[in-house]
Amino acid sequence: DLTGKLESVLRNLRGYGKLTEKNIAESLKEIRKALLEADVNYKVVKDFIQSVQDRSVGENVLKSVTPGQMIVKIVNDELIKLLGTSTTQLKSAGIPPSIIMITGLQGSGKTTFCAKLASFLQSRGRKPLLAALDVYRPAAIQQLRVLGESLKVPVYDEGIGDPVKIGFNAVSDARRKLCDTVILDTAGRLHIDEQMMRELVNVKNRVRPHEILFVADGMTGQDAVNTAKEFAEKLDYDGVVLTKMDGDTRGGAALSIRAVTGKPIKFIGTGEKADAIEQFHPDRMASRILG
Amino acid sequence: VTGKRKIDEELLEELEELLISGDVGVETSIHILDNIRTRVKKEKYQTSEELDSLILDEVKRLLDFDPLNLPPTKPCVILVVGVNGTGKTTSIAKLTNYYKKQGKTVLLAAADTFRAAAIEQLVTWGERLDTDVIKHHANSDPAAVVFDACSAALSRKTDVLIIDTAGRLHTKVNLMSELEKIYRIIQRQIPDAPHETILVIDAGNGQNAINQAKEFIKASKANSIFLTKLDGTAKGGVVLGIKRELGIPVRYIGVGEKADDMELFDPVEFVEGLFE
Ligand SMILES: Nc1nc2c(ncn2[C@@H]2O[C@H](COP(=O)(O)OP(=O)(O)OP(=O)(O)O)[C@@H](O)[C@H]2O)c(=O)[nH]1
Ligand SMILES: Nc1nc2c(ncn2[C@@H]2O[C@H](COP(=O)(O)OP(=O)(O)OP(=O)(O)O)[C@@H](O)[C@H]2O)c(=O)[nH]1
Ligand SMILES: [Mg+2]
Ligand SMILES: [Mg+2]
Repeated sequence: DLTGKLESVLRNLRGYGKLTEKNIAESLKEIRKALLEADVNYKVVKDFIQSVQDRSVGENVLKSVTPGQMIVKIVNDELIKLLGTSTTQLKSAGIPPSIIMITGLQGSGKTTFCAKLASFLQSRGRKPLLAALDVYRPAAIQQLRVLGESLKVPVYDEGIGDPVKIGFNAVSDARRKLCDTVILDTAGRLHIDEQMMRELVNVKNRVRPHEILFVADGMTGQDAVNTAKEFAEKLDYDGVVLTKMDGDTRGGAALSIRAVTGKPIKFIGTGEKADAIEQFHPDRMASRILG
Repeated sequence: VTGKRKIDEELLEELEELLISGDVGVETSIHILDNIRTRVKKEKYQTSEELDSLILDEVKRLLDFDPLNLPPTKPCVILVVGVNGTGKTTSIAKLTNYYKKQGKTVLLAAADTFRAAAIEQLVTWGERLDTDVIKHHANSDPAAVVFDACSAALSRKTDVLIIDTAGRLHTKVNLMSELEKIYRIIQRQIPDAPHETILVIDAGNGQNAINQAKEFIKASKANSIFLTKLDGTAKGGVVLGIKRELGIPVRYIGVGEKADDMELFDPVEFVEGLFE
């Protein structure tokens, strides 16, 4: 564990003196290794280590804590600061329905998250409608229908059609059904697929969602910054969802995405069922990343 | 790779950044850089091209693999496993297409009875590829589907039986023991089966893929990796760590969402992609 490693690296610094660039160099190497092993992006780690060094150098080593504990506390505080605040606030409409658009790479957990979001809103007295804008993946529409049925949430689909039209018509359908929220499930796509990214921009421009979320797999490695950044540039989404966090991934992608895009992480996926959704807690995420 | 002519600390740092940015991981990157340092001390080279080819060769060596000698007996049974959303079902469509093009008969087993519309997804692929799918209803016992599929493959004398399983996180003990049970059923019904257990890994995954590989080898003797979504910008470098620590090679790669978007793994191309 990191604290243990730092304790042994810094054991000759106990009880006196200041932290200097020289005497913490070894510790910074250990911290860098821990963050890279946790899948935090290489450049994000570089900047982060610099900020830890800036905050540590000159600090007096107190008698009451070990230097290792001091550095870990600085690292933990800096991580929490960088990871941002805890919020599940979703933008909503002055006049219903509110429209939430769910986007991300293939297989990240979007369709499952749409069901979780519908269940989350239902438990708060809202009346959601699910819209099937994935017209490509075999049985994608059936998948959303099955999920909707199990939650008693209506599903709007037009089979294989134009996602822009489907999204637009789903909103009219929501008004007819007196649903106050429309959740748009979109097909997984690569950030470098120009045609598919343009489709998302067209849906955004035509259907005008109030909230756009980027759903990312919690096991994503160094590539997290590329995908998150490109989706942010094209869509300027409002928040991030990190899925499959019920495994043992350290989840460094959370730090990478937050550092590079500045977007808040709003939800965590913690399982396959519709209730497996949690609010993001930066302090818990920080200790998870540090291992 | 580097346009440089000599190994110095700056070059090694550049290489380390390339490797780690490609998800090769800290330990394996250190291992590769140490090997390069050692080799450079021993060998004479003049040009930056020679240095480049030394570096590429050193990384490629880690990925070399022997072919799986699949038996001529029928059916050849392929079990497909992996964590959620990596591309198992789609990769099975690609393998079906690959074997059919070779003139082989293929049978599919829809043993993901849990996820919404998982059976329908495989059935749709089966229809597109004119291939039969053994299936039960949703939420039925996956072991029963596997049992029936093995019997069907035997009685039909099918060349290749490919079994689709539900995505499962390797940390879920009950799901991993379900997989062990599926493995035992296959073993009992067909001698030497499963002949290949393909672990499907998403090229976008980071170091967690090593833990995935460890557990899936334990539960289902995974002996091949199908590395998917290499048509994105992720490099999939974690397979170097998996090969080094656990010995299983990549044999197939996925480069898109269609049935023909599959290639046999080429270590040279992979390493060139890593250093792009
Ligand atoms: N364990 C776990 N599995 C999850 C979680 N979220 C989604 N999954 C699973 O991940 C797999 C992929 O989920 P989908 O919802 O189909 O992913 P998607 O992003 O809609 O996929 P595409 O539409 O093909 O891009 C499924 O097996 C889900 O059950 C999670 O938080 N934890
Ligand atoms: N771009 C790209 N997408 C892929 C590739 N392989 C699979 N996909 C996509 O990834 C998503 C998930 O694929 P599935 O085949 O459903 O994945 P799975 O592992 O069977 O998912 P679960 O059964 O839910 O665990 C789909 O949208 C596929 O089209 C690939 O090589 N490249
Ligand atoms: Mg989906
Ligand atoms: Mg599947």
